[in-house]
Amino acid sequence: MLEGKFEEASLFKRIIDSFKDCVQLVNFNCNEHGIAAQAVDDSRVLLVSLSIGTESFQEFRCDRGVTLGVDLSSLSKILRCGNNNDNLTLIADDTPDSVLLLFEDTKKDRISEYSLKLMDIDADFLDIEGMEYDTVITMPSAEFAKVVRDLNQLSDSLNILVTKDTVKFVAEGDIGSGSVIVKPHTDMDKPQESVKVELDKPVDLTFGSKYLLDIIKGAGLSDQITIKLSAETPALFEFSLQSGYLQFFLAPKFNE
Amino acid sequence: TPIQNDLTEFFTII
Repeated sequence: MLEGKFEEASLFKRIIDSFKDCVQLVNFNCNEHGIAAQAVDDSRVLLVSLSIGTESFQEFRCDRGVTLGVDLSSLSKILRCGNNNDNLTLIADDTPDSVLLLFEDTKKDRISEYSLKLMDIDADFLDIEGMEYDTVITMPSAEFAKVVRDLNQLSDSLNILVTKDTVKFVAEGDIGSGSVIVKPHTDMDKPQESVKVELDKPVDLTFGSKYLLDIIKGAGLSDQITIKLSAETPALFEFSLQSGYLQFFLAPKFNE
Repeated sequence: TPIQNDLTEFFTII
């Protein structure tokens, strides 16, 4: 049986909002370590990997592994019915055909209960373990989101070039071109504003802007984003949770 | 124009 209680429904809402627009059908695998999910978008270019550790819950128990096959658009409808600061408890039995969502308003003694029908989802599962990366960038997620939104206006591709001293984002399109250079720095007063670049090898990669626009929807989850890049391999964009993470793996574009 | 790759070119389907 699964019983996972979030102190605030807003956390689960924000997690689901971060990837519901790029994938629709998702198997949530629940066990004693928490809730995990992997899903690939229809074009097989973007992969979402989620882990919500038990520490992200106020209370968590899951004695036996349970898989919840969920249509995220249906789940979102139900999540909108709860208030952000309600307690939210997810409840499912060992062989569930539905999951119960219980919203409790701790101040007003209002309890709302919704049941979401589950689905059998037959999805590909990709082996994403063991990747090695040439460079790891950590920067403010809001700053990365702005760069992606700004340069998206110029081109449907975004080029990321990383050298020892700079991260350069470049877009070249029909109306013109644009670039943003971000340099590593440490902000002692606001560590979340710092930019850090670890580099084994310089990297020059190109990504589809529309997928990056999906990825930056995770910026509300974490002040910082970690970007891991390697020549000619998918990039990893990661938002940390208090316990767990939301990762996006994005296949690059290559020149012909 | 750069060509968009597919993730399955890099990751094995389990």
